[in-house]
Amino acid sequence: RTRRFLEYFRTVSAAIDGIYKQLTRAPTAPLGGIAQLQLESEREPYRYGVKYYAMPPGKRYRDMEQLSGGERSVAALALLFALQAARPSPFLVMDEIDAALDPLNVQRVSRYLRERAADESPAQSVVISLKDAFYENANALVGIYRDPSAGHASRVLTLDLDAFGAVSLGDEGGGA
Amino acid sequence: RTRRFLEYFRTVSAAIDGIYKQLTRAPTAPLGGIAQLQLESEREPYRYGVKYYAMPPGKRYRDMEQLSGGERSVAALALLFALQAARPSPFLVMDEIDAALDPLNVQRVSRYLRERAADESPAQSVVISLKDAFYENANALVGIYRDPSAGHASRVLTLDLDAFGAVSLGDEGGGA
Amino acid sequence: GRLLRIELENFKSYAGKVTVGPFPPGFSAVIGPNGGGKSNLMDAISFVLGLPSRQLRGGFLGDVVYRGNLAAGEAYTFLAEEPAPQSAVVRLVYEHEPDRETVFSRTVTVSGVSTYRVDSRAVSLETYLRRLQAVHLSAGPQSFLVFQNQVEEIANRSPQQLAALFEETS
Amino acid sequence: GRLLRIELENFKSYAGKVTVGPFPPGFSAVIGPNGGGKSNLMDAISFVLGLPSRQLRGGFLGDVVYRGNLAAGEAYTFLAEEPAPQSAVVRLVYEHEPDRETVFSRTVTVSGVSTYRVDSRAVSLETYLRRLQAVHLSAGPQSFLVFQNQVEEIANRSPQQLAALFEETS
Ligand SMILES: Nc1ncnc2c1ncn2[C@@H]1O[C@H](COP(=O)(O)OP(=O)(O)OP(=O)(O)O)[C@@H](O)[C@H]1O
Ligand SMILES: Nc1ncnc2c1ncn2[C@@H]1O[C@H](COP(=O)(O)OP(=O)(O)OP(=O)(O)O)[C@@H](O)[C@H]1O
Ligand SMILES: [Mg+2]
Ligand SMILES: [Mg+2]
Repeated sequence: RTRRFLEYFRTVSAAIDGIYKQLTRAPTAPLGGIAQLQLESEREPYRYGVKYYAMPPGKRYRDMEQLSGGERSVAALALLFALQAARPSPFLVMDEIDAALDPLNVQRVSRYLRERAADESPAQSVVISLKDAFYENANALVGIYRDPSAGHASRVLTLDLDAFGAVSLGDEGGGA
Repeated sequence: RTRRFLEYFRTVSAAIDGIYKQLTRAPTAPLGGIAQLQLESEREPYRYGVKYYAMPPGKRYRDMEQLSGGERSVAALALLFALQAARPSPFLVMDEIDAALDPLNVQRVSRYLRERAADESPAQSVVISLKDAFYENANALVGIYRDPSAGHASRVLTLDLDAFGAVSLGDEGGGA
Repeated sequence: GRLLRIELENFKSYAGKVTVGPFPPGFSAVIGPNGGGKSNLMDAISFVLGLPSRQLRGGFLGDVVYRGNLAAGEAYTFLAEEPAPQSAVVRLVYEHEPDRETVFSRTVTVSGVSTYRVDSRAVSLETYLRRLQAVHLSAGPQSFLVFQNQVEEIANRSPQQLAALFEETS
Repeated sequence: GRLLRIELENFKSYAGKVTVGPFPPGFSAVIGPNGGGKSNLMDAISFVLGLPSRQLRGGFLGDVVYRGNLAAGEAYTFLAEEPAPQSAVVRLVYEHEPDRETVFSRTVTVSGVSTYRVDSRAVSLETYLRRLQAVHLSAGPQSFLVFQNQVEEIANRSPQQLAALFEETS
């Protein structure tokens, strides 16, 4: 059991920095940030736990507690994606993971999900979001609403975005 | 002490439904929802507490627990605004109160803050937000960023939106 | 494997029979107004994957059966002359091999009693969970289901709590 | 009364002296990237209104003094040859009557010791809080300061916890 834990831990630990860099790279910070996982004890991993260090670009190391809301969300998502990279589930289902993200971080996370869908297998994800900057990068949209003509019950409409080609919603408005 | 509590409670209780309706009115629901506060006991108000009922338009009464994330945020904001209406503070400071709100609810809340600024006194508010649909309704913008030429310390830029007249950012893009 | 579609029958805000999908192999975004039913869809997915009821919002499992949206005292009118539904069903249709589907189905009554089916055949909960595990769909404290507001919580975890994330049922 | 401006000196991510404002009489929105310093501004407002340190994020009050952003081991270079600051100051400039300002100021050292001033005159904490109360700016478990993620928490409160919101210091 401990052996499987260590094996899994090492794979996740090897993946996390690359993923965190992918989520934090920017023109002003082409290298991205730094992320690291540490086992407090290899012999009793559960007892002492796993320490997670994430340093956004341009910042000195701070406790997770001292990062901002959005910085913590990006760090948490990097960890979740690293767990997935090490041991993929057939699909991911996530609910409003972009709540604390600014528009640039929203782009980075949604592009990560888009790229993951393009090159990995399996890479299916179903992600609830209220932000158009997030869902404009999806392969398909699933719209859920209350239908007054059905006693306000929930109803669903699905739209295949790939059928429209690579048009970004942001372009239509000329940069509004 | 109990007498002051009851006095304050009654004023808030009288204000809450009107404010909740203001935050939930929509073309499909011109009357808005229903909100209500109830004292479990008038003689020992602290011991038994205050019960808050909020019913979004088109829905039957459900416990606060069964409302969706956005519905709960709107209900919570109505309560905060009602407390303010009953006993106004000189200014409000709020951080990302729109995190769980869909674009229509974002509009309703930011318009409430805008209208409150126009007709009440005092009605000053300073609200942190990541959503342009929210801050486009502000009288002024305060931009806070990390300045690489200042060792990445926080710096501030202020912009008076009223100086530009009543232009909505959403119009520039022709509805993108 | 790939998720093909989710079928809901009288589950939470989904009155009658509603099919969600087909889901593409890639990245789908679920969108819509507050209170529309998006998190309820996520609850349906957790439900059909056999998660215990405390993982679903609200206390009692029988509460997930559709109850009319009308104000207290009004008659139940969506399904017109039909009585209120006594059970809810969620089916997860999964392509476990190319062009081969498995249907996982869970039903719960208003009194909170669950029954399970794999490809329309009734099975015990143990068998159901075993069949899910065989296609890597067992949903423990998994990293593949992230609930509303949970992302921030992950960042706030202690080292011991983070270690729990590494303990996946494979 | 009306908030005119906030002056920060070496408070959290605000190195050196930074003035935020002037704030209009109406609705101002604070915007910017994640990690920019927006919630730090809110912390500064709570701080200068005399809130106890547990209301500020992070454990120790002395931690709010600006500490350079450079990776551990690098020299502190923003203020070039200057040493790291040993204290942080926040001033809240308040128009308590038309065209008449009051400046509330709180300083804290890296060892966590606070001192208070009203219009540049040093006062005790008790006097400071009393002067704030006189202009209706006492910040108890108030409804006028709503912290990040707190809105959802209000909706989840029990009846007894909600009653606490009604117990305002006037
Ligand atoms: N058994 C039930 N019968 C009918 N309606 C229900 C039932 N259970 C929950 N609901 C309704 O479902 C709604 C909540 O839906 P849900 O949480 O999925 O919304 P959402 O789309 O996630 O919204 P948000 O964007 O605000 O998170 C509530 O209005 C609630 O009243
Ligand atoms: N004493 C300090 N010295 C220097 N930097 C600090 C200090 N205390 C906090 N910081 C930095 O301030 C940043 C957090 O800023 P803040 O929480 O205000 O961001 P924010 O604009 O609210 O972001 P978000 O939109 O993600 O909530 C962190 O990067 C943290 O490292
Ligand atoms: Mg939801
Ligand atoms: Mg913040």
